[in-house]
Amino acid sequence: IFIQVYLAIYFLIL
Amino acid sequence: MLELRLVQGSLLKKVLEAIKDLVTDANFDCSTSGFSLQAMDSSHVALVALLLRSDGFEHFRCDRSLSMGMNLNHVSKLLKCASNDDIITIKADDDADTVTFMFESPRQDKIADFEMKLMDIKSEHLGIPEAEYQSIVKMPSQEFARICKDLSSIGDTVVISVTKEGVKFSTRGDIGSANIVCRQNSTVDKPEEATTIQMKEPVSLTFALRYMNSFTKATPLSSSVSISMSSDLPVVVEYKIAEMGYLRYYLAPKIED
Repeated sequence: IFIQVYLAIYFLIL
Repeated sequence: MLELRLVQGSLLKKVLEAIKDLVTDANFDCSTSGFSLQAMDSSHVALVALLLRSDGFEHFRCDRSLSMGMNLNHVSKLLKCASNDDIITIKADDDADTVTFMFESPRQDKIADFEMKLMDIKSEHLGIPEAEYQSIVKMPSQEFARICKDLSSIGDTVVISVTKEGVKFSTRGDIGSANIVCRQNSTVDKPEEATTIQMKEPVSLTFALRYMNSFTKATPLSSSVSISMSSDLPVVVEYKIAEMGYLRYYLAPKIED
């Protein structure tokens, strides 16, 4: 089973 | 005062077609460096980043930085009123709550202007660090679109694996599985038909095909696409916009539970 990762895990929210 | 005159108006039409299905509302940012947009899709999994540099416009006036919130479906509807060979001018006053799109026929015998209300959009702006990618694949954009479309008739996810042998796109679903391998062919006559692989380390990542297919709406913007991957980063799918900038899509991978 694959889980979708959110972008915010990688990038800083400014 | 903002006034941007784009001789190749069809570029803007193509940009809107490439992003309107992924993002509903977005802020277009204008500064002396150019016209840009950064927006995430509603599920916060994909991000689109557009840059049209100021020197790519025939006339570029932006007295002070401006952020203009627009509904992309509405912009797309307006731009459908422009012919492919029309010159498009975008105009706005500082602190205005409207933007005007002006379309001029190449012979200057038809001029249309459309005023659209701006929206107040609070969007999360993401800081994207510069990164060195483990593998960068450059391939014909139509080939990439074809692969994504073909694989989505079999599965929902694609595994993209880069090795020095080539790039492999794999999927599996209820009816079976599929693998498509593209090898380097940089000896072809036309550079836009080449597939090149810059690999520092092999990398393999899994992505939702639904998003990849959405990114391929940018195919008319560029004859080639580059796919940059690292095991600890979102993939970057980039379409260069000739002489002007780029349209980049970032997509977070799927990971095994």
